[in-house]
Amino acid sequence: NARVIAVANQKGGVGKTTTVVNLAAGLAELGRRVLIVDLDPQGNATMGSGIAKQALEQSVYHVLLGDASVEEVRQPAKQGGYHVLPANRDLGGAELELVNELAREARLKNALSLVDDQYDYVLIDCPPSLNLLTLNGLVAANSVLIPMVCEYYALEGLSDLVTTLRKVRAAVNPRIEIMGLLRTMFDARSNLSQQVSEQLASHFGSKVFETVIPRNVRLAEAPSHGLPGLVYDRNARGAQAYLALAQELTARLESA
Amino acid sequence: NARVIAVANQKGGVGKTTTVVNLAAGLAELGRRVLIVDLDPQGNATMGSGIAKQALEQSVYHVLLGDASVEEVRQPAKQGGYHVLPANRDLGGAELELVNELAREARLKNALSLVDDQYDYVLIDCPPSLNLLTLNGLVAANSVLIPMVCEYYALEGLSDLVTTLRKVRAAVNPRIEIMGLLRTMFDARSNLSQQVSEQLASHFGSKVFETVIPRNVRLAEAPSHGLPGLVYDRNARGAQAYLALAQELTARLESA
Ligand SMILES: Nc1ncnc2c1ncn2[C@@H]1O[C@H](COP(=O)(O)OP(=O)(O)OP(=O)(O)O)[C@@H](O)[C@H]1O
Ligand SMILES: Nc1ncnc2c1ncn2[C@@H]1O[C@H](COP(=O)(O)OP(=O)(O)OP(=O)(O)O)[C@@H](O)[C@H]1O
Ligand SMILES: [Mg+2]
Ligand SMILES: [Mg+2]
Repeated sequence: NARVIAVANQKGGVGKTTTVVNLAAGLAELGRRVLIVDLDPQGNATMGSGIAKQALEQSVYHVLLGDASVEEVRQPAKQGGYHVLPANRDLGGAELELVNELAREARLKNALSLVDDQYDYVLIDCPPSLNLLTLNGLVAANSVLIPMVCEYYALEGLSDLVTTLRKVRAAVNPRIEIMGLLRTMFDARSNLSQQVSEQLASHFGSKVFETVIPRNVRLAEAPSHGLPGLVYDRNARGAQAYLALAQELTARLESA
Repeated sequence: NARVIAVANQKGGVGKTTTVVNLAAGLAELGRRVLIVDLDPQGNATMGSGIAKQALEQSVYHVLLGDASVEEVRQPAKQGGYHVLPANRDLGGAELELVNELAREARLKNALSLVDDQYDYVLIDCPPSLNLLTLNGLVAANSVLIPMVCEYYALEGLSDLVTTLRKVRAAVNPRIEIMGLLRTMFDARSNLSQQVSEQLASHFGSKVFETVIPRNVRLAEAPSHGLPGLVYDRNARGAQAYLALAQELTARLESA
């Protein structure tokens, strides 16, 4: 069965989308069958995978409202060897539209259960919020990968995220656990990064991935070509770090 | 009367909070009376101003629900010479609680009108979303300042923001206009930054502030001390750029 991983952090701009797109490409390179679910109305994971979000007739929005299935809506990434359940601005309306619906936080989980045997990994790109969309991601997932920039506001926001996870575990999804915290855009020369990194290690211990993603401009250039960094410039430091992450993650999950 | 400015961009991590806190300190240094409204459940502008968000008995949440006034809830920043209408995680519940209320998008506007003569500037720190909280900010404001990192996803997201502004102008707030786009965390050596910056200039012309905020680690260090960059390390490049922004902004707005 598919391992479903929510990539979440309500702090904005910490590398959630970049992690989802590049980890998907890395896992695909290791021969795994991967689906990305874009759960952000910004549609960045969709565009970053070379899919024109404005041209979509159906998206994850229609899947959440029960109007279409995952199989009908998913598309292959332009390159990278993985599938995408795409999103666009329509998704912005889902929050208010789902409020009075039955099983509003389990919509994504139920939809994904129908394709569970078709994928080895499902990576969910969550929006920068602790709203009903992120909740759908946390209910559908077995575990959470938390990208984090080693700066103050991101560190300070972890307690809200951990509190939300505790509530989700108690109320709707007993199996959800933190798979790991991933240091992104890491600048080894900066004292701030080092200090925050040490605080992460003391709070979360071995939950912090050994793989560290460096700041690398090639990762920021790749999305304008609709490509993962691993396809755009495979030998760059950023892309290589995401390949190492894919290896660390499969070693953690598949040998357990 | 107060000039009310919403600092908004649904793209996460583009420097909204850093801009609000440092622009407030810069305007205060120029002798203006300034109020920050923290409209983000992350409560970053609150913490960045030295106010302990977990200790708040009342916050902007209570103001939006009509349980308290701005005067009852606001507090002075630890340093910096401005006031803060603080936020914490309670605010996360406001979206769903306001859905069925009357004038749900005008709650902030109505509350601020009662203190309109006490401030020269009100700066609203919006969350990274186009939700009811951001809508409250856009309805309360006369103009919008859009911080932006010169990278692809941030550029690509501008069309959604501009579309939302057009709808707000047509339906609820005819006076709202884009005051300016502010380039933040700018790395002059990067081709990507230069290219995106040129695209901004061709789309938005003189709406792009001349002041550019460079990437400067002192700005990222300041919040852990609960201080604006202008107080933490006044002579650093980042702080000086925000002082220049305050001067450019007052020249634009006050001579018109
Ligand atoms: N390791 C890296 N090095 C350099 N740039 C990066 C790196 N990771 C991400 N970026 C860039 O930083 C910006 C923020 O990253 P990204 O959009 O992936 O974060 P996010 O958490 O998904 O943001 P949001 O909260 O808006 O969803 C993007 O412009 C991206 O291209
Ligand atoms: N000019 C700068 N130079 C260096 N670091 C910066 C600069 N501006 C902001 N930062 C840091 O970058 C991170 C993102 O900035 P900030 O939190 O202000 O963005 P935001 O748009 O408010 O994010 P969110 O979408 O989560 O509300 C923070 O850790 C901040 O300290
Ligand atoms: Mg994202
Ligand atoms: Mg912010």
